[in-house]
Amino acid sequence: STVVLVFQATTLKSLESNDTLSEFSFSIKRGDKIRVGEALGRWQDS
Amino acid sequence: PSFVKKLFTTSQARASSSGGTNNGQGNIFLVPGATVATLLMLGALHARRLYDDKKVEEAREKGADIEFKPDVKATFLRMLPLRSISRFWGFLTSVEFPVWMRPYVYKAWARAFHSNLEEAALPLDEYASLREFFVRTLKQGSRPIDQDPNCLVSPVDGTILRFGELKGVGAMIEQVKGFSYSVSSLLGASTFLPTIAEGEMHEETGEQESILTDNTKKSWWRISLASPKVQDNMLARPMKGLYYCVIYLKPGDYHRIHSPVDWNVLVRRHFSGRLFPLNERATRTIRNLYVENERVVLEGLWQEGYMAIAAIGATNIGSIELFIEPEFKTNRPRKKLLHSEPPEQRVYEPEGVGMMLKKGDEVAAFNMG
Repeated sequence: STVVLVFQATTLKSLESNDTLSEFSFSIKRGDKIRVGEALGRWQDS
Repeated sequence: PSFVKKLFTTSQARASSSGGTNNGQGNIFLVPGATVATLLMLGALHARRLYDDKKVEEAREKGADIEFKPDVKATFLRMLPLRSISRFWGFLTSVEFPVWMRPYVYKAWARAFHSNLEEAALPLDEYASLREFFVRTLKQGSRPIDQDPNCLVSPVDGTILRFGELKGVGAMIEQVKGFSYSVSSLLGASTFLPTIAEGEMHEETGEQESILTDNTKKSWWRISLASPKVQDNMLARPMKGLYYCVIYLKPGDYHRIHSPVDWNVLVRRHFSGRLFPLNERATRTIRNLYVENERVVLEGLWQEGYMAIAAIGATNIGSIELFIEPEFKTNRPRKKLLHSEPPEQRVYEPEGVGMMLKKGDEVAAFNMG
């Protein structure tokens, strides 16, 4: 069985350089084993 | 060996009863020969499969992407009544074991699929059947929830297959290299998934409303109030990114789904599809695997915006149980032959608020068959 999670999260876009400064970032790698309750990703307080 | 020995003895007995003629001697090796040849063939096929899987595993460890390669087995699987097979498997695994036998069966299962029996909430002899054992709860504290308020936690135990950001119109998730499926096909055409056009940005203003369909407009203002405020920093403006994560659960993993964040579940959608296996081999040989399989999608909103969890069933793990809707059942006999029926949808009351779930709450479970 498989679970797919789709979610929205805030990112920041710099008006000067047009670069995306992502606030949300994943804290996992492909192939990682993960358990319930462990962090998938974090975001900064804005 | 005892089976082969027995066959050999039987053949010898037949040969001696026929008087030990040359014809009789010709028959002596006929049955054992065929059996041995079949066993050798099966052994060779199994060895080849193990070798192929090992090569794929090694390639993946080296960072190589596994490519999509449809094969004959995938075509053959489409012809099998997998839903009926799944329900039969569920029936078999519901058979109760005698109490003395239970620990042996579950220990054997744990050895085969690397489960940690020490985490089981109950003593092994209290699980009446394999089906009951499979969906076991865990001892309190076995899965501590990350208390960082700025983190999104894993809803399941499993292996991370894919993750990333969805971009552009008609966002796609890669199944394996060379084949992708669309997110709206996975979640349903009536999804209120925010679609972001490439290069387009959405500020924390009324513009947000334009990216949502009419059925969510009522509830969106609540989230706008809860969302982070626009930063004072004039050099940056906030926009919403759309992210995804695909997690595969092996047969030995804990099979309950928990809430990844605090959120409001607004809609449940049920797609009564096929029940292909979901193992790694299937992902690289069966097209649209996740979009064709039976699945339950929970959609809602959290402090950052949209949130959806899609629980996808497989042949062995065919049914999905929802703790927030106990009367709901999946993997039922089909009434129609078509696989492209529209999904059955339920909007949770009160409309626009739905059911509130806290981070770490139990949401659903995968059952055998």
